[in-house]
Amino acid sequence: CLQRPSSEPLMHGEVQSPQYPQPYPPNLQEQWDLSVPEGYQIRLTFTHLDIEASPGCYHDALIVLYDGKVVGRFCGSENSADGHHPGHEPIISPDNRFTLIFQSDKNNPERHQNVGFSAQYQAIDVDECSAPDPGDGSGPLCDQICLNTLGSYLCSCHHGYELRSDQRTCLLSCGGGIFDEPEGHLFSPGYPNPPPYAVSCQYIISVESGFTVSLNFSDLFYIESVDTDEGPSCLHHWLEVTIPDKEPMKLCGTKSPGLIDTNSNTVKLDYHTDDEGMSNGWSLDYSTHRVRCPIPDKVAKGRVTPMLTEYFYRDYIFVRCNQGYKLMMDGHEIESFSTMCQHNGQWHLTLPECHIIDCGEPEPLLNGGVTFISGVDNQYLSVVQYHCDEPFYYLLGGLNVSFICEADRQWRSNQDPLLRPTCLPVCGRPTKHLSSFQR
Amino acid sequence: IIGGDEAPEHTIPWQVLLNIDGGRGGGMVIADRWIMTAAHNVKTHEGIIASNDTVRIYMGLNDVKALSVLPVYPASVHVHPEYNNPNHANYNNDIALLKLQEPITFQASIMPLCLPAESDTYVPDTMGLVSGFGVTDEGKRRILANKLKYVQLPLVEDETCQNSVTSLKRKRASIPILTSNMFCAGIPEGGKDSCQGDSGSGYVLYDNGRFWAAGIVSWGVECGKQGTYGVYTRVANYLDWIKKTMQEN
Repeated sequence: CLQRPSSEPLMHGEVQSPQYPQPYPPNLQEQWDLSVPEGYQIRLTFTHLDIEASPGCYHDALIVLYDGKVVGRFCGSENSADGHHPGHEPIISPDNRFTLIFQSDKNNPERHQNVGFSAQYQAIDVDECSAPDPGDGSGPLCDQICLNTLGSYLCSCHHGYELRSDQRTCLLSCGGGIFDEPEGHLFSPGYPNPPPYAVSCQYIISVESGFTVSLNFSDLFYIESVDTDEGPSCLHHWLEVTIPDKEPMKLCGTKSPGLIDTNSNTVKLDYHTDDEGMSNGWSLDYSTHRVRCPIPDKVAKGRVTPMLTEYFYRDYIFVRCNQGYKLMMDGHEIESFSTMCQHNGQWHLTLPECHIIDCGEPEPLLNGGVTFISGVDNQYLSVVQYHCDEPFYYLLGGLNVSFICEADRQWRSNQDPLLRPTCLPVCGRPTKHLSSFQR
Repeated sequence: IIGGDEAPEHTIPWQVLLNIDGGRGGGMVIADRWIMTAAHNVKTHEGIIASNDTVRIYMGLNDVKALSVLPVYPASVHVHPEYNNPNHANYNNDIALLKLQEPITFQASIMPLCLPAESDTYVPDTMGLVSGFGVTDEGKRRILANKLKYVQLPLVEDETCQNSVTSLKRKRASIPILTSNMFCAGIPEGGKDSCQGDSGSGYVLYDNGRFWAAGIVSWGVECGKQGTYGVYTRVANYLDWIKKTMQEN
C-alpha cells in the first residue's frame, strides 16, 4: 500500500502508523515517500513512537531512508531501556526527500499493545549560500556575493562587475550600453586604474534628434600608443569615436582630447585593450545642446518675434505685419504665421511676405460718384471722396465726405464712420428761371 | 392756363402731364418715386379709381407733340381716403399720390418740387406760379395747349375767396363748397387763371431760393373770368397724409 504522490509537494504534513492511536496490526510493510519543494529540506519530528522493541529493531521498526540509504531505524518507546527511540530531536533530510518504512512481524506480544508512531514533517529552507566550495575546481556557488532566498539563492557582483550569463560568475563591467539621457558620465573599466585584462567595451550615446552631443574628456587620459615610423599609433589599445557620416577617429596617447563637439545626436565609443601593455583608460562627461537654426531674414513691412541672437531646436518664431499689411504665403493670404526650428537645423516653413491690404472698390453712390483723392488701387490709407450729381442731388450731411481705407479693410469716414453717403434730391430749384423783364 | 406764357425748357421741371382714359391732367414731381396730383384726376364722380394701366405719366417735356418719344412711367394710385365728390359739388381733400414702379433720376428737365416746410405760410397777395398743359386762350377761342404754359397769380385772402364763391352761389346753386383745405389764387379783374386740363398741376410759391408746392389745381367757376378765382387744394394741410402714404408704400 503506497501513498499516492501528490501533484505538488507539500510544505508540511503528518505521518502515522496504521490504526494509530490503536495498536498496529501484525505483518505490516508500509512506506511513505515524503517530499517538499526543491530548495527545501525536510524536518521530521516524532510526537510519539511506541513500537515493539527488539535488538537492532529487528522485528518491528520504523525505518527512515534517504536516497535508499538508512538514516535511522527506530523502535521501542520513550524511556524504555531497550529498542532505539529517536527522542525529541528532529531528523533533517539532506535535500527535499525522505522515505519512511514501517514494518511489523507476525508476532505481537499479547501482554503489551504497541500503538505505533505519529510524526510531523515540515519544509525548512536550505541555505545554499553556506554550502562549502566543492573543491572540484568548479569554484564556489557564487563568484562574489550569494543571497539566500526561500527555496533558492541568487548570485550578485560587487560594484564595477556584472553577472555573467551563467548567473554565477562575475565579469569586470564595461559600463557600456546606450546612454540616452541629456548628460552623463562615462569611464573605462577600472578607471583610473588599468583593467585586469583585455576589454572590448562599446558605449553608445544616443539622444533625441534635434540635440547634439559634446564629449568633454577629463585631463587624466592614458591609452597606450605605439611609436611607429609614422609616429604614435593606436595599434593595440584605442578608443574609437564614431560619428555618423564621418570617418571614425581612433584616440590613444596621454593627451586628453578635451572637448569634442560631434554635431550629431549619436556617438559610438569603442574601447579596446589587449592582454598586454598598460592603459589607465579615460573618463568623460557628455552634454547635449539643441540644434541651432539660422537667424531668420527680415520681413519687409513686418517683424519677426521674438528677436533672439540665436535660435535653437523647438524654438518658435512668429511673423506679424505692420498695420495695413497682410500675411501672404504662396500667393494666399494667411491669418497668422509661426514656424519651428526643426531637428535638422532648418525652419519648417519659409517666411511669408507682408503685402499691403486694400479695401476693394468703394461702394458706388446712387446719383453720385466717388473720386480718388490719394493712394493707389484702393490700398491702405487711400482716400476717396464721394460727391453727388449736382445740382440735382446733394450729399446728406455735408458737401463732401472723405473715406479712408483703414487697416480693417473698410472704407471709413473721418466724420461719421457709420454714415453711408446718400444723395438726396434737390427740390424746387430749376436750373433755369423764368425771366420777365416786361413791366 | 389763361393769360400766361409758354414755359421755356427746364424752368418748371416738376411738371407732369397725365393722361387718364384720354383725359388730360397735370401733376408735380415731389420725390424720385412720387407724383402728386388732384384726386379728381384719378377718381371719377362715381367713385371709381383709375386702374394702374390707364394712368399714363409723362415728365420732362414742354411740348406735348414730343410725348411719343418719352417713356411712360407705370405707377400705382393712392387717393386721399376722404375725397368723395359724387355730384361735382365737393372737392374737399382733392389730393392723390402716384407711386412710380421705378425711381427716376433727376436732371435739368425733371426735378422735384419741395413740399411745404413748417416755416412756409400762405400769405395773401403773394405771387405764385401755376402751370399746365390745360386749356388756354387764343384770341377769343379756348384751345387745349400743346406747350407748357404758366402764369403768375397772387394768393387770395380766404374771406375774399369765400365772398366770391358765395356771390356765385346766389346765381348758381350747384357751385361746390369752399373748405379750409382749399385756398384761392387769381386776380379780381380776370384774364389770368388756370383752367381745364391743368387740374393736378402745382401752384407753387417761391421762398428763400426754392419753389414749394402750395396748392394743387382743383376747381373753379369758368376760367379767367372777372370776379372769380381758381381754387386750389391747400397742400400744407396734407403733409401728414403724404408722409404716411409714402412711408407705408
